[in-house]
Order: sequence, then structure tokens, then C-alpha cells
Amino acid sequence: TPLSPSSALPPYFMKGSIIQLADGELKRVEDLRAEDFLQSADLSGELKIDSSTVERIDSSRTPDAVIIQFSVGEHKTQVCVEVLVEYPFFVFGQGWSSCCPHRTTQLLALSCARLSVGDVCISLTLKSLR
Amino acid sequence: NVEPRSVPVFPWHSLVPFLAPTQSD
Repeated sequence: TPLSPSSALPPYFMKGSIIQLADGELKRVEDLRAEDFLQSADLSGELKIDSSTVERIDSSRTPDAVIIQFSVGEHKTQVCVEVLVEYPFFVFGQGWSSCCPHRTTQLLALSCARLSVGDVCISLTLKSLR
Repeated sequence: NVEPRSVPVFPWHSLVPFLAPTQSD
């Protein structure tokens, strides 16, 4: 069962939002790079970056939403999420990407590429607790 | 007098979705 989308995007995706990396450095959301996420996860100790490949993008019964199926990590765990079409994901080698980049840019001023099947997104998992 | 407005700072991990359940070994 996909997770339900919230009705609004969180404020930190707005262009110009200040993001604090794990080493304390501050960056604007639009300036983040894949390395920032990888290094921050390394420093955090309890979080691990996984590669999540987009397997399917389907329309949803919820207006302005899509259901995205990901294959996550080395175990290829299948995960479905329902998000608004403008919700941005960070894609390796491409940066911020959404199913409707025009709408993302309109609403958030965040420059976006189109999210497509085969794209590899950054996602998080908790490291196993001992 | 204009009060200075504090700029919100968001932690990096709020931008990344948790997509996978924790694997139990």
C-alpha cells in the first residue's frame, strides 16, 4: 500500500532554503550535490544512503499525485510511494528531479529535471541496530 | 524597529525519503 501524499510540499524544497549538512556546513537546497548526502550519511553513523531505482510511475486516484515504485538497495526491496507530481527526488548524476518539473519550478522555484523510469534516486535507510 | 527574522535551517536528512524498511539480519 503506498504512503499517502501530504497536501503540500515541505518548506525545505523551496529554492534558497538553508540546509545543514552533518559536518555543520550550510548550503542552499539548489546547491546540494550527491557527495553532500553521501558524506553526511557517513558522518551520521546511523543512516545509510541507498540507491533507489525508479521502476514504475503510475497515475494515482488522488488528483495531482503519482504512485512511484522503487527498487531499493542491494536487496532490491520493492517500495511504492504516492507523492504529488511536483515532489522532488535527488537523482545521482542529475540532481533534483520530479514527475512534473514545470510545476516544481512554478511552486518552489527549484530547478528540476524530469524523473523517469530507470533513474537512480538517493534514499535513506537506518543502519541495523545491534 | 524591525525585528530580525531568523532564517530556518533544515537538517540534510529531511530532504531524503526513507524508502526501505530496516533489514533485520
